[in-house]
Amino acid sequence: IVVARDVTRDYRQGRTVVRALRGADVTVAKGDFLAVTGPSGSGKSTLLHLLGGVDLPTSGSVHFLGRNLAAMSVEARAALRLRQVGLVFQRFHLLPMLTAIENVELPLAAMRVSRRERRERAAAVLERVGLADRLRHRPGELSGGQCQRVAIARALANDPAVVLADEPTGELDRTTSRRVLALFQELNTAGTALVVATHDLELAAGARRRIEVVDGRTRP
Amino acid sequence: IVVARDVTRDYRQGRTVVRALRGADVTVAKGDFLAVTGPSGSGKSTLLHLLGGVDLPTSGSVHFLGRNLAAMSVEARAALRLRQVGLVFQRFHLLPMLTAIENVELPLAAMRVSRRERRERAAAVLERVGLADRLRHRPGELSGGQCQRVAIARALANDPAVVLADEPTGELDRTTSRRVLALFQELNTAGTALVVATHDLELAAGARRRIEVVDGRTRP
Ligand SMILES: Nc1ncnc2c1ncn2[C@@H]1O[C@H](COP(=O)(O)OP(=O)(O)OP(=O)(O)O)[C@@H](O)[C@H]1O
Ligand SMILES: Nc1ncnc2c1ncn2[C@@H]1O[C@H](COP(=O)(O)OP(=O)(O)OP(=O)(O)O)[C@@H](O)[C@H]1O
Ligand SMILES: [Mg+2]
Ligand SMILES: [Mg+2]
Repeated sequence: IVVARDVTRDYRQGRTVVRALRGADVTVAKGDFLAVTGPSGSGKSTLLHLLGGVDLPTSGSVHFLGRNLAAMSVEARAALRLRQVGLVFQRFHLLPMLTAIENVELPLAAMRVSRRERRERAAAVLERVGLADRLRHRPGELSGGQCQRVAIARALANDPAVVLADEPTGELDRTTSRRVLALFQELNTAGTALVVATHDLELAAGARRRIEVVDGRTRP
Repeated sequence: IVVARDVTRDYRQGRTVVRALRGADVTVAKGDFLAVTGPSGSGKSTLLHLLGGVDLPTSGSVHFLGRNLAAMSVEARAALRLRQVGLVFQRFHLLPMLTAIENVELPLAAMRVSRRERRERAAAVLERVGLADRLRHRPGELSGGQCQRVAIARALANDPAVVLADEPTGELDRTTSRRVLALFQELNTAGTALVVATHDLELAAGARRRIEVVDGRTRP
């Protein structure tokens, strides 16, 4: 589904260059469940953003369902992402003025889903992450772990082909983290591909395979 | 140093009341190192905010060095916090327009510390958390775990009497988490009291004692 070939990502910082990714190769196949591990600052988030087309590489290429992301317009990439990708950002990026259920409904609103079905789907996935009694709370009225779970629910709402989750259990207790892993495994069994960047070793062990990112490079 | 007696914290949500804390008792003594554990949404952040005077209880009392926080003005509480408390927020609350070192210097600027000493102290504590080569990066130019470490460094910069850290290792790999624990233990040995809300069982085990928060109540 997604193929990253020899990608690099540089950031210019004044006169220096920060080489966030120095050479990464990843292939995400249909039904894959890939854990991405590695030290803080090694390049995991950068890699996930490139795989989802949220960012473009400095060199190398990323192909999504055969299409070169760098050859698409911003709008075309956004439309592709909306239909095919579910992104759980490390910083959540929830809209503070919307309630939990409204945040989760957002990706569904752009698709041809009736208003009632949108609400039912959003409520169902929020209930899967244990937030049935927090649907009308806004992010400022939720705990850190509850916000994280809203971000997860939003990524799953439009039933994407691939879920890219960046540290999805960083704020969760062990029991809730296991519930999230079980949910991910269930989706994977049903055909969803997942790429999860994580420091949570139990979550990484629950994936089908694993790659490590160290100092901007992928291994193996 | 800090004593919370039978504190509760309610939030009004339309016509319902969310009882974030239903009854908590905590005593933080000089030189204490207390881990606060419990499920997501159980009330840990709420408790830490009450201990630091960032929030006030609905009922019960919180005394800081013998002074009732609810009897102080907003300015007096803020001044007390600036001198005596180091807060690591679960959501970091870094200033996005300031660099890492400027964010860490901020609490020092309000004290009688020379500009040069401020810069040296901030650089030193950032170096302690492995960010010596990221001093001039702004939060948007840092990884999640790097931002978390800037938030930790900022809490330690003014050498407070008590550090209240809310999930300080949620975004960190195991190696970096251990480095943070070692730093906390070192500060504790030197006389700083610490209260750490965490889902990280290794970090909790590295504290001197532990209380659990479940459904808004502390145990024991
Ligand atoms: N402003 C608010 N309005 C309504 N409810 C709130 C508000 N802030 C927090 N809550 C609720 O209070 C409860 C306790 O929240 P708190 O942030 O203290 O939990 P926590 O133990 O820190 O959780 P986590 O481990 O996920 O960070 C949660 O169920 C949350 O939904
Ligand atoms: N906009 C930017 N400008 C400069 N450097 C950046 C920028 N964004 C990221 N970096 C650097 O690129 C490196 C990789 O960042 P990335 O966020 O991918 O790390 P990560 O593996 O996700 O870390 P963590 O586990 O802490 O989330 C980091 O060292 C970071 O400081
Ligand atoms: Mg990251
Ligand atoms: Mg919390």
